[in-house]
Amino acid sequence: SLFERTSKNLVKELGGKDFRPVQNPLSAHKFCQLKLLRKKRRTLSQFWEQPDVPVDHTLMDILEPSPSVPEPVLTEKFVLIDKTVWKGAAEVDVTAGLEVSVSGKATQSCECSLEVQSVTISPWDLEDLQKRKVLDQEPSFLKECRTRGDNLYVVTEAVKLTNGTVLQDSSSVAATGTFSVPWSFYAKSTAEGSGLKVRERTMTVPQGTVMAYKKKQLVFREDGRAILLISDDDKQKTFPEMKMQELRTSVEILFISDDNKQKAFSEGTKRRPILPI
Amino acid sequence: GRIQEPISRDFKSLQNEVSREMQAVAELPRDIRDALFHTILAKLRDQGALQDLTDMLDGNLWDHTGSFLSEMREDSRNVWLESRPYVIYLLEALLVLSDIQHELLAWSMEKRILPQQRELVESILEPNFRYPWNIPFTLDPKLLASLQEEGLAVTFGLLQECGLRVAPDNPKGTWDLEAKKPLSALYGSLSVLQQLAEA
Repeated sequence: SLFERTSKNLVKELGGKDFRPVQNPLSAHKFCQLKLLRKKRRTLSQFWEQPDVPVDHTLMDILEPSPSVPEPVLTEKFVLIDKTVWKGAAEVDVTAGLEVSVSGKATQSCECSLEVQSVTISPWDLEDLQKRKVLDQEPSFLKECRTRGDNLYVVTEAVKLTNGTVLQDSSSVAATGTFSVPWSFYAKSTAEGSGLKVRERTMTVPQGTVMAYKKKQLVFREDGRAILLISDDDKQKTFPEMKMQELRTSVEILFISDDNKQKAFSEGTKRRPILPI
Repeated sequence: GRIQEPISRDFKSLQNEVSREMQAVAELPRDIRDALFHTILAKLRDQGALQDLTDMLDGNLWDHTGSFLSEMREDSRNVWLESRPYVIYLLEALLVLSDIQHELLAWSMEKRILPQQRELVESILEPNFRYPWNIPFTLDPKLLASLQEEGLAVTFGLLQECGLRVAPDNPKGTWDLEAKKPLSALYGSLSVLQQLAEA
């Protein structure tokens, strides 16, 4: 879409691979600073990855109340003027068994002027947030994320439009030559007779729309209360699985006499008698 | 000039992965395939409903939510749950795509042009899958000819939304590495939906 293409271009200009483009203007407000996102940790295909899904809650919603409120840090405004003209194929010539003979120029252009500003969080506030405790009573959305084994992320930086902006793109085909083709699309171009077909799209995006964001993964520490914000490398799990040590103390482990197994489990394990099955 | 990716990531592997899913779906009873097809078609135009369905199937949440599954007869529900992995595979692929693509896919499902679209997507992916930069390609006129006017526009809409530089007026396009994942997801979606549609 026009919006997605613009936000992707903006991310390229921002240069940081940590920035992610927002894909849909209607859900852009869900990627504001400190909003929570979830993402499936395991997917059934190795050829695509799941998008970040906003959960309609902020980080503050899962932390115990505190008098200190993180102050947003605003960067300087900057303007990006993007005028892209793409000449897909200067000359289009196709000859196939379907009597196709097309010759012409195809041009696509995209033009916009964006004034954006980044809203981020100071390192001190970030550190402070990591010391905060998670609410004793786990909100239902957290339980569901835990059940599914999702990972959670928090938006730490959002790039917003400081003005309402009109996005625009157009594509045109200047065609010459004959079109003795069975495909109605090409035939339609000739039928129009002008030899030039232009399509224009414009979209007005309101001030404050988030175009791109940075996120950090949320990891619950072992005591289940404090949180830790780390990088977005996706290598950790938000909800840590129970460690073997915890399993040993919380579950009665009965094991059949096997030297290797005994060795593996004996250290730090309370030995229990083997009961008959 | 090709990406040195693990063998498991070449186009053949994608084809194998998708074929496995198609095979599994083909083995489902006809009425279940039909029900799945229509359920997904009904939810395609609502991104939230699609996400909810995935979450429900993915997180074993059907028994304590007022979902359509919890209200189903037990035998029907069991069949749904048995087909869960294949449905989740399809839903995961669909969720990679945009709202606009969901609309276009729903239209394509109604018009029964999924096989032609799948073949076209395959013809783009197969030769370009390993290239990491922008390279030009030409679409096979025979594959384009198999789609009618509106079908062609819808199919090009699907491709453009993946990030490919193509236009219905022009059989030439440009491959873009950024389009690879969404295009693969589109290929997976079209393949499994096509299999369901055959019911």
